[in-house]
Amino acid sequence: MAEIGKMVLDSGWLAARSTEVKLTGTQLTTTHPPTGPTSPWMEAVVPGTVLATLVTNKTVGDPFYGLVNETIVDIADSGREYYTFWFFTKFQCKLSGTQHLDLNFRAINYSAEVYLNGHKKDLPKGMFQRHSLEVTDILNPEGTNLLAVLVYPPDHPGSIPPEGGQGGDHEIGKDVATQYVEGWDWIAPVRDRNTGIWDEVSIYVSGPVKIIDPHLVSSFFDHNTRVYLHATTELENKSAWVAECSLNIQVTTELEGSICLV
Amino acid sequence: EHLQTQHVSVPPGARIQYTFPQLFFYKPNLWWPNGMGKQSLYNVSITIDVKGYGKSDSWGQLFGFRKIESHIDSATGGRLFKVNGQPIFIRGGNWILSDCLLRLSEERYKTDVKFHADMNLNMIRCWGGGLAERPEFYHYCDVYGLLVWQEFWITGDVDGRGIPVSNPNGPLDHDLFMLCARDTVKLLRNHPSLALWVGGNEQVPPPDLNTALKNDLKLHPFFENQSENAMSVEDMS
Repeated sequence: MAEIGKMVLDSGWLAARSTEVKLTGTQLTTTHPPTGPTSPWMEAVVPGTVLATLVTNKTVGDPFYGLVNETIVDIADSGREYYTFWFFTKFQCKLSGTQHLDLNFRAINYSAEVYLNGHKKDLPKGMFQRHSLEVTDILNPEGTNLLAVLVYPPDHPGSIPPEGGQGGDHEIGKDVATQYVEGWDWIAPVRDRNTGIWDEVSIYVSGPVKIIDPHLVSSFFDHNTRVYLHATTELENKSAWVAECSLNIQVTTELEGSICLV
Repeated sequence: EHLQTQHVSVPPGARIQYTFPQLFFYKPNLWWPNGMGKQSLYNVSITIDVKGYGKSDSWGQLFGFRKIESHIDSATGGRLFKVNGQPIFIRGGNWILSDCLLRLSEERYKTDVKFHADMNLNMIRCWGGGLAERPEFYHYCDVYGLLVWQEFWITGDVDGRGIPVSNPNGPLDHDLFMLCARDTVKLLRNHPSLALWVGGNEQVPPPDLNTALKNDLKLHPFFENQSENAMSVEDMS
């Protein structure tokens, strides 16, 4: 029985440029998984961007030094496919009868295809939204799961005019994504426009009923001496039967100094 | 003493919204910005047990009791802030993001945010051309008392200005913009340091987006109507 809660997937990731991988996502996550950081695969920085992975593997210079950024090909010149990358990892998970597993991406820039054990799921566009995939039914029974994510850059990466300027040619503004990446008066253009799995990836084990996005609000009266805490949450019952639940809320304060709780 | 258990029945396959009866606190330790007092934080935990199964899920969040108000001062045109009824002189820092390869670790955020507190600042403004900052950033703003002014992804340079005017109507997909904005609000809304949502940098978002943002972010009518001296049921008891 897997423990209830979150497990972050932030190690053991591999990456490869999409144009250098001749396999499909289904093959990568069933019959032909990459065996390790052998070309075209390399160790990947997740969470991070494609450029973070390339800099870590020294396949490009570090844009933070000197004029190295000028030596890195810009997406406007290379085309979007040059910065379209596969990310691959494995994870262990064995559920018991009525447990459920979600695969969560807290943010991806800009869109992606997810393959898990040969099954494909498309992630919608947008740099600033979370994605939660219910994957209980597509887990491998013996526990080892193969995950591949094909990450696409923003739809409108734009190009940088010779004179530079705030936001380059402003094309990036057509997408829901960070705009500084086309360069500003205080920063040079970011060559991959921050493409990548840029925030936390995790798997989350829950029982039949799941707590989703609680909202806490406080209200104040009598000069802050009388205070109320209002809590609202969403609950999702993933089972096929009515769930009779005990829902508990507890508020405790950090103990200070030598005070101890008996 | 702040423990409450409710019985809830959830139909098969359903997703419901549940609100606990409000929890009463007498003189709780308040959360204050850097330089005004302690950043008192409480552990709020919600757990759910299912009959015939046991513990099904749990959730936790550090929460601070604070009331943040702000309004445009008619005399100066500037925005005045109050925290817990006390006016505060905002000493703010501009924030774009911590690393342009988005190698954003907890350690990095802790160092960056503590640096701002050590500089005696009490607000960080997250610029609209950067990111909606991450929960770890907000956690350390909660811990060190930095109020956060968080802008959405509209900038005066890229949206609706210039010759010729670029992106006069903002991003192409307004539904996607609102989907991202709503999900970002859900991700960050419980942090006591979150002080102000702002439509964009030096620019008002396109009218439909601005109206939708204002509508989604206005105070819930329930809190508008509560009179200052209403006694609640548990107070009576």
